[in-house]
Amino acid sequence: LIQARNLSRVYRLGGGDVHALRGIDIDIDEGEYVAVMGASGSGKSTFMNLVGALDTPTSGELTIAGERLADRSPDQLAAFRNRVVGFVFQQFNLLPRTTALDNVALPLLYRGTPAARRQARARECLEMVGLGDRMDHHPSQLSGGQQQRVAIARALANEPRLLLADEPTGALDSRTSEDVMAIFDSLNASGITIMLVTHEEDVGAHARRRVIFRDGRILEDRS
Amino acid sequence: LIQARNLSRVYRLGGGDVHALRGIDIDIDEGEYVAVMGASGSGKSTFMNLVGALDTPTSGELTIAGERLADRSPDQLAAFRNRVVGFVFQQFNLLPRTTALDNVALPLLYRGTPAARRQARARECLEMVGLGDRMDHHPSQLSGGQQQRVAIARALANEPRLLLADEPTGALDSRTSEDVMAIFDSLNASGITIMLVTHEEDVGAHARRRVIFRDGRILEDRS
Ligand SMILES: Nc1ncnc2c1ncn2[C@@H]1O[C@H](COP(=O)(O)OP(=O)(O)OP(=O)(O)O)[C@@H](O)[C@H]1O
Ligand SMILES: Nc1ncnc2c1ncn2[C@@H]1O[C@H](COP(=O)(O)OP(=O)(O)OP(=O)(O)O)[C@@H](O)[C@H]1O
Ligand SMILES: [Mg+2]
Ligand SMILES: [Mg+2]
Repeated sequence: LIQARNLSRVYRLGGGDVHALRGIDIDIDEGEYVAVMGASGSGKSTFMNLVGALDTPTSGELTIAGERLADRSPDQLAAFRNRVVGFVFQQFNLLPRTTALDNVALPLLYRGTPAARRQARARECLEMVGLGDRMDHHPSQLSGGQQQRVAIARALANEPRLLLADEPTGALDSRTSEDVMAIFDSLNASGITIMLVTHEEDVGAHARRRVIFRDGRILEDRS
Repeated sequence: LIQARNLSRVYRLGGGDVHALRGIDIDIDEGEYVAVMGASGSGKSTFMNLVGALDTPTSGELTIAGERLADRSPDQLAAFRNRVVGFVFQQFNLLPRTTALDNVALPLLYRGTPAARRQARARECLEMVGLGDRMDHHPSQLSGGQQQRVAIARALANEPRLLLADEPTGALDSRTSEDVMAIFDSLNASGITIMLVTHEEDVGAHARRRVIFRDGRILEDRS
């Protein structure tokens, strides 16, 4: 499903270049369950953003679900993302003046799902993460862990083929964390490919493969 | 140092009231090292915001360093915070168009510290958290864990008497997390009072007292 060859990403800044990814080679098959780990600043989110077509590499190749992403326009990438990917952002990226329900419904709105179906699916996803009683709250009216769960619900709304989750339990207590991992486990059991960044061993243990990043490279890749 | 009596906070929303804190009674002495834990949505951040004078209670009393906060104007509360408190926010709250260095220097600017001293102190705090080579980056040019460390450095800049940290290691790998906790441990050993919210047992173990929140109340308080 995912194939990266010599994938690199350099951020060019006034003060000097940051080599965030240095020649990544990796293959991830459909249905895999991968944990991405490594020190702060080692390139995990940069890698996730490339795989999720939210960013473009400086060099190297990336093919996802048969699409060579380098050949696509921004609009085509957005449509591809909407169809294939569910993304839980490390910083949630919720729309601030929008209710939890409408935040979760956004991917469905983008794909043209009718209103009644959108609302029903968004409600279902919020209930799955235990926020059935917070649907009309705005993000600033939610706790940190509740905002994270809205971000998770939104990633699931469109029934993605590939779920990319960047530290999805970072703001959650252990009990809520287990509930979320149980959802991810059952999604993977039903065939969805999951790649999640985590720095928690307990969370990483749910995956069947662990990829460890260090200084923009893959240090270790174990199944 | 901190005394709360029957402290309550109700958020009034169109759809109904949220009783985030329900009659909290707690005393925290100078020099204590307290871990605040509990499920997502149980009131931890709400409590921290009240203690840090960032929010006002709906009812009950809160006295910090001898100041009855209810008697103070917003300007007086801001001056009090700047003098006494260092706050690491759950969502970091960094200024987006400002470098890491200037973000960290902000509390010193507010208190009138001269420019040369401000820069030197901010640089020192950033080096303490391992970001000496990221000083001129803006928040969007930093990884999640790097942003969190800038927030930590900023909380330490003014040498606060009371350090309030809301999930300070949430975005950090275990190694970086240990480095940060070592800083907190040494600050506490030098007399600074620390209250930190965490959902990680390993982090909570550094504290000498654990307070567990549930549904807006204190369920357990153990030393
Ligand atoms: N501004 C607000 N308006 C309305 N409700 C709010 C607001 N802020 C928080 N809440 C609600 O108050 C309750 C307590 O929130 P709080 O942020 O204190 O929880 P928390 O213990 O810090 O949770 P977490 O571990 O997820 O960060 C939550 O149920 C939340 O939905
Ligand atoms: N927009 C940007 N401009 C410049 N440098 C950047 C930018 N985004 C990230 N970086 C740098 O690239 C490196 C990798 O960042 P990345 O966000 O991928 O790390 P990460 O492994 O996700 O870290 P964390 O665990 O802290 O979230 C970091 O050193 C960071 O400072
Ligand atoms: Mg990251
Ligand atoms: Mg919180």
